[in-house]
Amino acid sequence: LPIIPEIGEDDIEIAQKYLEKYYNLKQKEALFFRTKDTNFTNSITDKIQEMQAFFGLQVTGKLDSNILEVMGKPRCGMPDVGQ
Amino acid sequence: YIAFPWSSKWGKKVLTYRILNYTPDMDPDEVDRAIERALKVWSDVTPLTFIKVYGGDEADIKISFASGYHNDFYPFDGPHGILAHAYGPTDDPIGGDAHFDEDEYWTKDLKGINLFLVAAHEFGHSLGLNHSSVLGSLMHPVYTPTDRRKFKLHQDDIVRIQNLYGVCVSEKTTSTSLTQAPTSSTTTTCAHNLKFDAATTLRGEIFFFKDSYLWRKRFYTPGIDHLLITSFWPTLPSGLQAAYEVNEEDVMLLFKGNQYWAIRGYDVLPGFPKEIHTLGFPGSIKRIDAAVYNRDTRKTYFFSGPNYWSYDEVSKSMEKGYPKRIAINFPRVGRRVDAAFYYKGRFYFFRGSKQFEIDPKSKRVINVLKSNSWLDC
Repeated sequence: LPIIPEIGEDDIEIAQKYLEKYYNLKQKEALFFRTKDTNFTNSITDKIQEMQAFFGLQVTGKLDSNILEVMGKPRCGMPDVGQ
Repeated sequence: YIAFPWSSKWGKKVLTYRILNYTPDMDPDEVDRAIERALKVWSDVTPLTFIKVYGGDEADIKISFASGYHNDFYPFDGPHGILAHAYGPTDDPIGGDAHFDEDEYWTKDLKGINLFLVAAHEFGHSLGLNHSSVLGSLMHPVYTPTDRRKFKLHQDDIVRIQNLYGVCVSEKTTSTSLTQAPTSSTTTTCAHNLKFDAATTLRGEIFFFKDSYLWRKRFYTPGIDHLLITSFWPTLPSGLQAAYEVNEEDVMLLFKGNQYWAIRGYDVLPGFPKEIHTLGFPGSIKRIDAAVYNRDTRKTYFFSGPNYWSYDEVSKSMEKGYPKRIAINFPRVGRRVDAAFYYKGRFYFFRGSKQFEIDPKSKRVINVLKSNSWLDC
């Protein structure tokens, strides 16, 4: 329901783990996530876009409240894309 | 084959399953029934048959409850987050197995995590399906609480499982009911003839209801969400007919038939649903078509058939002198209203595929728009 979450380092860590687990993001690529730099590498932006497309969100390639909201929902532990 | 490169499908039509252990959250009988029903979801639309085995017998699908690390390199993560996982068909002993996170609170209803819904999803993996991006499908990865009695397998799931195993001989007789819900899809958002069941503001956003779904219009982020109503309020019925928000009380009222629910956030307030006659409607009124709260006057208009009533939200009583005719007091709107909301000093009434922007004081139509003008069409 309506809230305006701020995107902090915790959110970035959650996003990193989520994309590793469900979208086959390689840990090497994910190191960029550990800084608060939002200019992610192309591969990370691709993964964010892939997830946004999968969930029918607006495809921006950026972490925003919509994608973080989806990441916070209970779900199945199987990946959404292939390894 | 994307999610399970090692698997495709079982090479047989009769599969065995075995429940290795039981969650303490539910009676064993309840677990048995939830598992049986979850497997039946798939056997109803395919030629597959599932047979339960006991004791030391090997089984194609082994079902277990476990916490944290549980010997498969994919540990669970405590309450919420990951609920369960399952392995696709393979000759490996783990193939087909379904593991459920014991740190969840498993229930037969929607008080906790509904075992039937999660098991039905996991058994889709056990049979070889990967995740679906189709909203409302069983194989969508996010848990969507749904009353089991209202559960119907989505057409997307049916098509995909039948691509693997074929059609059940008796499927023609069952598929009609199985494919009817959910009845709305994202493709209808910009349909020229889109009609809403109900509409309301909610905490600064606008919600439009139709069948099992709602559209959520936000203003601080772009895009429109299209969601199952049950993803927010699992116990509410589909086909809601009227809605409004009393901003000062942070309460949303939702109507269907002669009942209404008061909602705050995710919660249905205690004591609801109540009968609409407790609001002061005559016994002849069986449903409300639309409702709109004017926060400037603190009055709510209720529309039913060709008439409307005015309800004082301060005194919690129906005003005298009503009902009045919609067509007479709101010229150009017509003889009925399907949905309505109040936003920034204007009423927005919906009838069919039309939307009327109205000045609340003069009750005059200022603008006529398409019904879906709020949905980025």
